[in-house]
Amino acid sequence: GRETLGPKPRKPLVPAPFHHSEHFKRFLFPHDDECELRDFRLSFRQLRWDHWIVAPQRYNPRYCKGDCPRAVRHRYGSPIHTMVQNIIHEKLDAAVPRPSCVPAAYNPLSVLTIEPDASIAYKEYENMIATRCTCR
Amino acid sequence: CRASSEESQLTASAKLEPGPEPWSLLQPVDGDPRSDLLPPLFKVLSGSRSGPPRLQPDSRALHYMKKLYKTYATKEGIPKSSRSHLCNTVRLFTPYPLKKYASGDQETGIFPPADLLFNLDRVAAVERLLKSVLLYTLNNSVSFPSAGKCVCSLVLTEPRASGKTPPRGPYSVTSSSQLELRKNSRWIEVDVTSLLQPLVAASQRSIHMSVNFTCPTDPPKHVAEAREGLFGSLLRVPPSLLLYLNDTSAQAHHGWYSFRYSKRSPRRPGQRQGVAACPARQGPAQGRRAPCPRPRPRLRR
Repeated sequence: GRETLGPKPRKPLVPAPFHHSEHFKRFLFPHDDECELRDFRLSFRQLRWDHWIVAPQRYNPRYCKGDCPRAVRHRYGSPIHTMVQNIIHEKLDAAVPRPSCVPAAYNPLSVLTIEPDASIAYKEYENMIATRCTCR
Repeated sequence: CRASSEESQLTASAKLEPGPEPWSLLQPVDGDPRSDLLPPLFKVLSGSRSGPPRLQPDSRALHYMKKLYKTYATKEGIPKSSRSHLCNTVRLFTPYPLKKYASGDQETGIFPPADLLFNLDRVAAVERLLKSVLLYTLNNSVSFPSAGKCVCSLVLTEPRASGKTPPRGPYSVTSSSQLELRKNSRWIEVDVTSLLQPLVAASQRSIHMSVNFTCPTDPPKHVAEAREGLFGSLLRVPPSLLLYLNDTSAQAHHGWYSFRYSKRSPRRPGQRQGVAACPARQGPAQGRRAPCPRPRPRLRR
């Protein structure tokens, strides 16, 4: 919001009106369309897997969806590269895509299955439930 | 990353020509196509109809595994972090009884030798055996006044010898097992880990064993009555084989590993916040790294 200084007669520097409260609100309460974690509860019956996956009954893998704001560091812990990519997209070449909203951390899932030979297996799989989103 | 590049090629190729089922081409990184969620996931993505109807397991075995699941995981399916043991895989096998499972001789308290054949084909090469038990199911819960003591002898006989290797004679391992029976217990576990450890490590897929129990023939009256109930309900069902395993592949969850390495090493006063000495969340199967080197104590200036 700083005025650019030039040959023009020096005007007293008056910073552009900066709505702190607006920015603060946006910082704390992202808009609905911003990148965040969302639920998607599915039952293995929908995938027609209920004849071999005995447990859990319902599975919520969650997913990340939304626009990545320009100043991504403060909320998403994104690397500086993300802001560089944003600047390239906006200032230099729109063919370079904006940063994407993707999962950054996961939880494991325990699965009880009936194997083809009728044996029963309890297994724990890594990275099956998204727990946090980021912009990359 | 090999798997991910193959995945991208596969999804690309799946769009270009019908070709074989995409999921059948991708072998998981550890090369073991058996114990994995990937094949069925790709089957759904390729839209092919669900595979051949599966054999249905024994209902008692299924009941036991559902109880185990509730002990190990929450309703949403997340492993309970309160668990201390290392196993991230438990497999239950029901035997192919080689002959009709006879009922025992209740007077002398001697069980018949149960002749059992287990096919461990589903155990993957990346799964390490931690513990193994024979699981006897009681038809009704027997309340035993005190722990029974029986000697259980297990005789392993070589499965059908293939042409090359000369058949070894049967060899037996006698393990004396304390039959711990709690109130209203529905199951009896006989530990057979020492017997099966070498076989599972050698990737032996077919285990042929006969199990023989002998219990003291002059038990006190109350124990004899309770044992009567035990035999009556125990002898009719052949035991299942339970394997507690640690899957060392990358896609298996290693709760003990992340728990152990995620703890912050206590910072000493004056020590600067350095970069974590260990790779974060490097799964034990991806490149066997030496355990986290202990940082050398800093000299105080």
